[in-house]
Amino acid sequence: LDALTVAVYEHAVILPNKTETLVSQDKCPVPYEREYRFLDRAIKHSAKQRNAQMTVTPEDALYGWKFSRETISLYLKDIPAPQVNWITCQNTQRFGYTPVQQRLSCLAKDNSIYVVANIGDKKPCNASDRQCPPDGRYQYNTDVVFDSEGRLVARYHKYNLFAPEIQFDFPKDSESVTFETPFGKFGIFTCFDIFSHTPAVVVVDEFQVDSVLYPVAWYNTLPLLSAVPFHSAWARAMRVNLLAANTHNTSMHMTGSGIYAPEAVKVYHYDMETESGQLMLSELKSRPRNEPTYPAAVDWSAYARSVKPFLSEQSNFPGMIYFDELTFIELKRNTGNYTVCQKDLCCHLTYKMSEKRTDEVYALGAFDGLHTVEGQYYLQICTLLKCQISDLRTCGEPVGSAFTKLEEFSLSGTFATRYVFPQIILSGSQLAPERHYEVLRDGRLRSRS
Amino acid sequence: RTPLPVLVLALYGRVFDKDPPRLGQGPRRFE
Repeated sequence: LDALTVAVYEHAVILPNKTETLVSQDKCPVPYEREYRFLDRAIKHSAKQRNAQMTVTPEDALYGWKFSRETISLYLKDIPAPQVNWITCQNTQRFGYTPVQQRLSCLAKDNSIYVVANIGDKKPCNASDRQCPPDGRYQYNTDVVFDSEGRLVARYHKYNLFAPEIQFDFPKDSESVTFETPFGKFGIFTCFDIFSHTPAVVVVDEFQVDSVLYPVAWYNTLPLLSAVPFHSAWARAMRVNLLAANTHNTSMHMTGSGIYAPEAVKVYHYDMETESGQLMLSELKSRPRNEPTYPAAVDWSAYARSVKPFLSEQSNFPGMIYFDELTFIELKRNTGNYTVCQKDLCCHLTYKMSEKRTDEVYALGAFDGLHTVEGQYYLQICTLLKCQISDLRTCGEPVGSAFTKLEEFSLSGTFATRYVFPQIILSGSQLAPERHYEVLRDGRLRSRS
Repeated sequence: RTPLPVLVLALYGRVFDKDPPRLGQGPRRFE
């Protein structure tokens, strides 16, 4: 099949009160019963009414996340490897009592649709394993995929846990989980994994998947780590389809799901106004690499290394973005050329504003260093951003609206990596439509003329 | 050409060669 219709469901999970007390086994289904009904309805609708072939649901969508290691353990079951070739819905007791897997399998089978969900896997261990936790079990944040016959075809253990996930264990080894379908090759990983070479880059570059399934519980942190801009940029730069399903929880700034192709954003959803979930669907090319529209590889530093830095009499100043200290320079006029450097990275900007408002301040920033807060990962960033207020000390702080308009821009940098994710965020946290900008093969992010 | 009310333009680069062995800090860091 050349194309497929996919669905992504942003689910507004109701979190239980902080679950610190153990519950009896017979009460296990209760916490996820409501959540399951929502997922069931969304998946049935996408299959029956919209002819989708696959639905992706978010990380933590069934259980929420306010658990200790002990309290979540009762909800976890052993999830076998897909190699056992298990149609759970038909052979329900083969691996013991597994009600959640059974329901997901039957949902997939009865509606002839691939179902992607995030649950938990529990694996007993003993003292012969020196890394076995004291309570005698490993607990993994786990994605599962059931095919349209209800067969378990993928099981992925989240490799890079986010810091507060104290209820889960890190897998010892990374595994790249992929599976073939009539509509292309798929890979899967979860949330924080996207920052890591393993598994995110490996599954794309070495396993050559066509599409990535991506359940997340992602809280947005402007200016650079908001779900929709970052995930769509990742799909563009990695040149794969990305099906990103986010949990919806506005109090934790969790919203932003989408279906992203290498050449274009197909559909996205961002809603900080309501507490409702959202189902979205789109058609995708099954094998984007074979398409004439497949974007060429970008040499991200080619242009920036070929030009001389723009000289300026203005002073640089420091500013923080998500705990990283950038070097900034203020954009003083309606038009201009600026260069700002930090360590080995120099960022060049050429721009023209149609009318620069006096109460809005913009700055060009550079960062070249190791981020060390919720994880350790090395970044090189070039960014033009609006400062929160006219005080330069607020440059890098989150801001929601802008009235100054850019007519022309060209941003580039002397990057020492081929993994660069280009983002444009407009007033109201909206994405810029692709017709307004382009990424050139020499690494310039440029307005379209 | 439509002028855009831009909040952020960014080129967000990841230099995997300079990463420590494992990205996540996990529970131990927060205990």
